[in-house]
Amino acid sequence: LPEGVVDGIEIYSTKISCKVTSRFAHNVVTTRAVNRADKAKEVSFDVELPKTAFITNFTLTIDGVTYPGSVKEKEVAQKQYEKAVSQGKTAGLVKASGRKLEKFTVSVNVAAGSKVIFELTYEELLKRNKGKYEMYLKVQPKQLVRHFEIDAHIFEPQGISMLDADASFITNDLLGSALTKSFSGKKGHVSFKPSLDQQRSCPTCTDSLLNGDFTIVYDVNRESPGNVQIVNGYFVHFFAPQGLPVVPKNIAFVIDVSGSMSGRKIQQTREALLKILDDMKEEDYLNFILFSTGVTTWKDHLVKATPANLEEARAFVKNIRDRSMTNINDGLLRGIEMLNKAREDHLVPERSTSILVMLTDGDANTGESRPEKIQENVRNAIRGKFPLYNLGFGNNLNYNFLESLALENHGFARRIYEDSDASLQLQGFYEEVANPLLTNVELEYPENAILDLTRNSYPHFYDGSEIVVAGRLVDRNVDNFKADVKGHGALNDLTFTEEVDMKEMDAALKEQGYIFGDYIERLWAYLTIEQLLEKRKNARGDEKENITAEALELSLKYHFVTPLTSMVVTKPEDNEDQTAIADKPGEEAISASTAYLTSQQSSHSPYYYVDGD
Amino acid sequence: PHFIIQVPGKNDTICFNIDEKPGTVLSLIQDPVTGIAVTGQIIGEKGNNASSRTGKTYFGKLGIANAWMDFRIEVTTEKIILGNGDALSTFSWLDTVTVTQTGLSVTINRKKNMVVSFEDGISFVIVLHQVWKKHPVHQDFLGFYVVDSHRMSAQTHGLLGQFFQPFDFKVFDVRPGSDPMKPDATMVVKSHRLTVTRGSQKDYRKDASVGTKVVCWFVHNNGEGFIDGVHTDYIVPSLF
Repeated sequence: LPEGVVDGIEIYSTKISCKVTSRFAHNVVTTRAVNRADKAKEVSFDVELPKTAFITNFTLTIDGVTYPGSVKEKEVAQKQYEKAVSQGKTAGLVKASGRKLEKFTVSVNVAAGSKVIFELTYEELLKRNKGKYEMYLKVQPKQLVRHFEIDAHIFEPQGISMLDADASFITNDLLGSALTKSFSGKKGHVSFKPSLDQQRSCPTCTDSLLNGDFTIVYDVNRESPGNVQIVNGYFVHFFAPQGLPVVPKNIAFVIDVSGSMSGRKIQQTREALLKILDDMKEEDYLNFILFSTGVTTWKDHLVKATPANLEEARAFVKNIRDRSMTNINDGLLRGIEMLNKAREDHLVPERSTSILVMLTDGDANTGESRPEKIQENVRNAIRGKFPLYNLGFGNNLNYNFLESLALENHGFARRIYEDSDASLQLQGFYEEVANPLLTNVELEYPENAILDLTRNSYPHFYDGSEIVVAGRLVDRNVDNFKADVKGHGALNDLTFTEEVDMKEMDAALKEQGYIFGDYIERLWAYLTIEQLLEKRKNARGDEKENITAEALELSLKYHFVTPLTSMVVTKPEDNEDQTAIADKPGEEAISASTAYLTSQQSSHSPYYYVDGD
Repeated sequence: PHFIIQVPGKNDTICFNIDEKPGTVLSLIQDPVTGIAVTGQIIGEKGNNASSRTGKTYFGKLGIANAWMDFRIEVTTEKIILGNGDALSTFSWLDTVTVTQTGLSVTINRKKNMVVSFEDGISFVIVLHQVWKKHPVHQDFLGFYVVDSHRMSAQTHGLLGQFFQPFDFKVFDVRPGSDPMKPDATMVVKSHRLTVTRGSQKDYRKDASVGTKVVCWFVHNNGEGFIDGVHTDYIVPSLF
């Protein structure tokens, strides 16, 4: 057998091509294989892509004939799918894979001597976290690949300040030499191109060493706090000031200490809280509210994070023990009351920000346990005055409830995976929200000059993150464009202004056009859909219908596979039909695979689906 | 650096230079009543290339502080640092930003100027003068202007501050000087009789690159006789 041929199938090329322009990543994964056997063989194509990405295309080319995907409304595609399922013809889908990824899998039968090309395209907006953008690629070819390549080109109009790439599987100098990374000015490039020999797990092995995470991280120059880019009538505004003092925090930790937290979970919670206490700043105020069947607190009110108080807090945390049931409602209401009272009684500095963080591992099962009622109580108690962040520990919880609760109170939810690094995950979350530089951030644009603006109001700007707002210009031929960002800092109120000269912008565009010209429009569509889908989670009735219709229209127009759409690929095949569905799994599907794989004789034209749930 | 004094109540201007070594910090304004103090650090030319030296000096760093507000601003040609107690906010000359807090507002106008306005009506304008980055000799420097200086107290001192209150001077015996375009004259000010030369300087508040010509009487020898004491009396150890 020629090298790289396993069970008759040679995968002679796999290329992951990434083009990033202004944080918007366009990735194409192409695998080319040939059936060297003397009979038909099944060839599989697996790609793990970030959960935050939207698939935009999948094509299958067999012996030079390409079968392109088409995005359809999920309901329409589902009917086709159901028909296919009833005929026993499904063959591919996406399922959740680990913490960050979704796995796209397709298999196809290839005749002897035939070639097949799989090409999957997905796009995502890279989000800045702790001062850098991270692009995450999972590399796991099933066999040695003659031409394996990751080729990433990054173009950032602000200029690239740092760029790095690392692979968890690079263990020696030989493989290290296959990785090159460089950046200069606005352009960055990462290439990973291991030879066949470099891929071997040992000099005489036929199995691949390439198995693990490949990450590219970078950041851009921030000579000014904001950057506005305008292309083809669409604009995007990136805002990430630095050098501002941290706004003091008033933070109430509402911790679930019910029986289900016993053992490792409570131990990891204690560890994380101790680490968090080490990171507290003296200007901050804090308290711990523990809930099980009842509610207990460390102190009656928030206290300043003085060294003496922190020492006392450590002793308290070390003695946290689990007991009885889960009363989320009372725990949260107590935390909210404490934060409200601290503000009303002027116990905390006027220029400070309040944050409520809840950690729970299960559903409410005592006190008020109806999720809708808890949501109503919490909503009425917070009244939009501060954000609620929910950390869901483990799998036995109603994550949708926690997410919905957090979203409607201007926060977000995060899963804490029950693993050896759970305390690090908790700490990591805290680090994200530990350094608010601005509160009540409003991004304002000329009235009557813009349309279809994405979210432009944020309760906090956290150090190391970035606010992104996109929209459409009413008049594409305006001479200049102005954006104001207002926010409250630790000591003063700030108004940042960004002015764009359209002539200068046009000149800059000529340079960046080589990547892909409509990136801002697609970025705007991505961001709009993402925010609509989030908003939809808490919407009811007509509002929900309108949001759904809007998100669906954009998903179809921009060819995004979202929870509202499906992608269908049809492939005529002699005597055999196959249909694949790839769901975009929601959080609920994390532990349950929704994969189906069957095939049978049929005379119908088969089709593949890629869809979101 | 050049100093231009528009004399309150007189339709005339007096100017002088202070020539000191780069790194020297001068007290420009010191008002014990409002608590406002302004200092400036001198820069010269790039590097130490003796053959290229023209001896010209400028302000490369300015310090504005208000002791009563525990507030200070350090302005360099690169960045602007606002300090409230121990907390620092850092901005760049590429920002367009307005910062407001009780008793104060600071506006940075990208690459042009910044305005520091105190609640009692005193405003300072700092102009960024940019030169070609690769210029072999010159480097960026700062201009400093005081608006509504009369709002400062009568006790205000410093190389600029001592002139915020009205004072009298007389100029007479205008005669040809060594430069035919710049006549000399005799000035009587603060009981001193000085020889001054008609010259001009530029006010860059409105346009940092072109400026507006200001005709003035130039006092020689580091303002000797015009300023209280001698210029070295105004040297202070640090910006704050």
